[in-house]
Amino acid sequence: MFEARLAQSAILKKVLEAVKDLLTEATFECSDSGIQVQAMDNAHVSLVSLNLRSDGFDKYRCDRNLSMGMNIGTMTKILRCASSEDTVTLRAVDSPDNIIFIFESQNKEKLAEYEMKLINMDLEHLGIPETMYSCVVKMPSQEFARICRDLSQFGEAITIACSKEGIKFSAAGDYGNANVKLAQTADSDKEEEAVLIDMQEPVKLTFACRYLNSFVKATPLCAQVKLSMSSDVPLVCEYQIGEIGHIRYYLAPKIDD
Amino acid sequence: QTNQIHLQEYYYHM
Repeated sequence: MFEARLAQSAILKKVLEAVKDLLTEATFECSDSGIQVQAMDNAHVSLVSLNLRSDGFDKYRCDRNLSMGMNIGTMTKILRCASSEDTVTLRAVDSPDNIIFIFESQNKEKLAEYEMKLINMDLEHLGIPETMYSCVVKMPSQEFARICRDLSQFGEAITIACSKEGIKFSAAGDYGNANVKLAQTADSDKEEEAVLIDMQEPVKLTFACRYLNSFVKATPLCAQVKLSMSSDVPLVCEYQIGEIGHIRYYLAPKIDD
Repeated sequence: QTNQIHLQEYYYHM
């Protein structure tokens, strides 16, 4: 028996919106410790790693480890049927063919059940070595989303250069070029608005806008985003999900010919 | 000219 309940479906709705651009299907691995998803996009350029800890749920029970292959498009459609304030319960038997989503309104007067067929998937798991990153930047997630959107108008890629002074985003294309510099905030009274840079060595890396613009769909999950970068290794773009877990996106850089 | 690298060039299959 697997059962996981969240008091408000809003978190799960936001998580689905944050992955649906990149993933068509994914395996949800459920165990005593929580729910984990690791999946690459079709082009194998980016990877989504989602972790929801069991102690972050209002109720969590997982008698046996389960790997449930889910169609993300269908799951997104089902979650859209829930109001943000609805309680959501995920339920499956031990060797499931289906998973059931149960939405209950706050006043308990409406109860909706949606059953979704599971799919068989080859579990493809990438090992990600422990990495000491040259630059770790924390900045407002809305600012990051805005910059990615704005610079995407100028080119297909954004170059991120990080030094002690700050972080610079730039894009160049046929119509011209653009760059946005953010300085490290001197006093961060408001933690959510702070730009913090932890730098060992300066880095300069180029990434495809398309993927960055998919990652920023996670913006509603967290006021801050953490960008971890080292020369010639994938970017890690991380959003905390309340007290329950995190979503990390890994993106391989583009390199000069 | 820039080329897109794939993740498998950095991370290994388990």
